[in-house]
Amino acid sequence: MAYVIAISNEKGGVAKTTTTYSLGASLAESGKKILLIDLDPQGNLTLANGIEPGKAVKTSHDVLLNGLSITEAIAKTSTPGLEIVPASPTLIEAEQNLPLRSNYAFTLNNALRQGALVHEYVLLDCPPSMGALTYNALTAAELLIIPTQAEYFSAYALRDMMTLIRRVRRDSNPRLAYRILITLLDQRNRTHKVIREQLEQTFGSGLFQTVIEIDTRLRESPIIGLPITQYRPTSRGSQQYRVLAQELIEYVQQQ
Amino acid sequence: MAYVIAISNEKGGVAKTTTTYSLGASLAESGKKILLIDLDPQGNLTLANGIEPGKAVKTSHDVLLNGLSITEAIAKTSTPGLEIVPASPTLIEAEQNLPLRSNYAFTLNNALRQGALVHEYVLLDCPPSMGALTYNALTAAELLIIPTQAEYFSAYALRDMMTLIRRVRRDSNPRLAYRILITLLDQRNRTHKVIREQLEQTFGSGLFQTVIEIDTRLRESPIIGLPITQYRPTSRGSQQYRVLAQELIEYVQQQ
Ligand SMILES: Nc1ncnc2c1ncn2[C@@H]1O[C@H](COP(=O)(O)OP(=O)(O)OP(=O)(O)O)[C@@H](O)[C@H]1O
Ligand SMILES: Nc1ncnc2c1ncn2[C@@H]1O[C@H](COP(=O)(O)OP(=O)(O)OP(=O)(O)O)[C@@H](O)[C@H]1O
Ligand SMILES: [Mg+2]
Ligand SMILES: [Mg+2]
Repeated sequence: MAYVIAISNEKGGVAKTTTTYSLGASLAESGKKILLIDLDPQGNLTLANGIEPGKAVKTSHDVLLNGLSITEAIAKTSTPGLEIVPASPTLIEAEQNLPLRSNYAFTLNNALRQGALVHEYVLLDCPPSMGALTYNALTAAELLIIPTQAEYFSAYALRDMMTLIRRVRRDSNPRLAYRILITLLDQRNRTHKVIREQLEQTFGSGLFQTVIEIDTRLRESPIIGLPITQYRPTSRGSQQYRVLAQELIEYVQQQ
Repeated sequence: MAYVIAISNEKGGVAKTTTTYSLGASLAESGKKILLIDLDPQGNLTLANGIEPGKAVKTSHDVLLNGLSITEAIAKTSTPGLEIVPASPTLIEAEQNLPLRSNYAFTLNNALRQGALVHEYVLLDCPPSMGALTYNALTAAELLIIPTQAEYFSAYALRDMMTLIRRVRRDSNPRLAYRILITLLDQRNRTHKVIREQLEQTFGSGLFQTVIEIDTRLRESPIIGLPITQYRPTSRGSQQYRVLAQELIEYVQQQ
C-alpha cells in the first residue's frame, strides 16, 4: 500500500512544486518507486517534467471528474523510478464541480485505494488555496508536508493550515499528520533568522530538521525539464533534498 | 469616478500583496485618495495594515455576498489618504457561492459604481487563482497589473493570464487593459537576466519600465504594519514603488 504525502500551503510561492519534484526524485534515486500527482491547474509539476499541461491526454482532471483509474492516467518521466499523473488547466473546473457531489472529499482517496499501485510513495502537489482539490489531497494523505518561507505572510498562513488540518481530521481523515519544511532560506537574512527561530519554538518536532536554502540551480532545473538531482547532482539543492528524503524515510519507518 | 486597478496573477508568491500595498501608499503619498480592497481569503493586505483578518467586522465578503455597500465596509489605515476594505477568511465561501448567482461576474463592479466613492484610485489585491474572486476583480478593473518574477513558472503563468484577459474582454469587460510588472528581481542572477530579456521581447510596451528589485525591507514592513514608504522611506523598495506610481499616473493620463 503506497504511503501518500500531500504537499500543500495556502500561501503562494513557497516551493510546493519544487519540493514535490525534488523530494520525489531523491526518493526515486534511493531505489523507491514514486508516483507524483499534479493537482494544480497551473500544471507546474507537469511542466517541470517536460510535459505541456494543455496537451496531456489523460490527467488528474479525468481521475477526479470522469472516473478514470489512476493507473490509466500515469505517464513516464525522464527519471527512473519516477512516474506522474499530469494536470490540465481544466482542473479549475474541479474546484467548482467536485463539492456538488456527495462525499466529494474522498474522490482521490477512493481512486488511490482502487488502483493496485506498485509505488511505495505517492506525492500530491497542491494549488495555493484551500479549496476542493487541496481538501481531496489532505483526505487521501497520511502526511501533509507544509513548505513555508521564513517570512511574515508565510508564517501567518500556518495558522489557517492548522485550522484546516483540524477540520480534515474531524470530518474525513483522522490519521492525517503534518510536518513543516522551511524553504527558500537565506541564512544571512535577519528576518529569515528571526522567523525561523520563532517557527522552531512554536512547532518544535512538527518541523523537519532539514532546511532547504536558496539555490538558484533550483530555478534553472524546471527550464531543462529535469529534477535537480539529475540537472546538478552535486548542488546544494540536490544535497538538501536528499537529506530531506532520508529524514522522511526514517519518519515513515517510525510510524 | 475612481480608476480601478486589479493586481492579479494565478502564480503564487510574486508580490501581488506587496505591490498593492506599496503602490497604494506611494499614490497616497503623492496626495491622491486611495482605496485598497483585499479580495484574498488569506487576508495578507489586511494583516499588513495591522488589522486581524478574522476580527474585521465589515469585510469584502459582506460586500460580495451580503450586499453591504462599499462605503460601509471601509476602514482607516495608519497612512493618510489610504483606506481599506478588509478581507476575512470566510471569503473562501465566495469562491464557491458567487458563481451560483446570475451575472455574478459584475457583483464587485456594481458595488463600486453604486457607492459615491471619493477615491481617485481603487486597488484590488487578488488571491493566487483564477476563480470567481479574481474574475470579479478583472470585470471591475480598467487596468490589470500582473506582478511576475523573472522565473520559469511565473513566466509560464502569463500564458494563462493572457487567456483569462481575452475571456474577460469577450464576456464582461471589453475595456480591460494590462501591464506586467517584474518584481523580486535579483540583477546579479543569470536566470533573472535571461527571462527578463525574454519578457521584454515578448511583451514590449506591455511591461512597465519600472522594475522592483529584491529588498529585504519589503519583508520587514508588514511585520510592523506599515507600508514601505513609511517604514523605510529611503529604501530601494520605497524609491522603486514611487517611480512605479509616477509611471502609472502618466499611463492613466494618456488613456
Ligand atoms: N530553494 C530554492 N532556491 C531558489 N529558488 C527556488 C527554491 N525553491 C523554489 N524556487 C523557485 O521559487 C519559485 C516558487 O517556487 P514554486 O513554484 O515551487 O512554489 P509553489 O509553492 O509551488 O508556488 P505556487 O503557490 O504558485 O504553486 C519558483 O520560481 C522556483 O523555481
Ligand atoms: N521586492 C521584494 N523584495 C523582498 N521580498 C519581497 C519583495 N516583494 C515581496 N516580498 C516578499 O515575498 C513574499 C511574497 O510576496 P507577496 O506575499 O506580496 O506575494 P503574493 O503574490 O501576494 O503571494 P500570494 O500568491 O500568496 O498572494 C512575501 O514574504 C513578501 O514579503
Ligand atoms: Mg506550485
Ligand atoms: Mg497576496
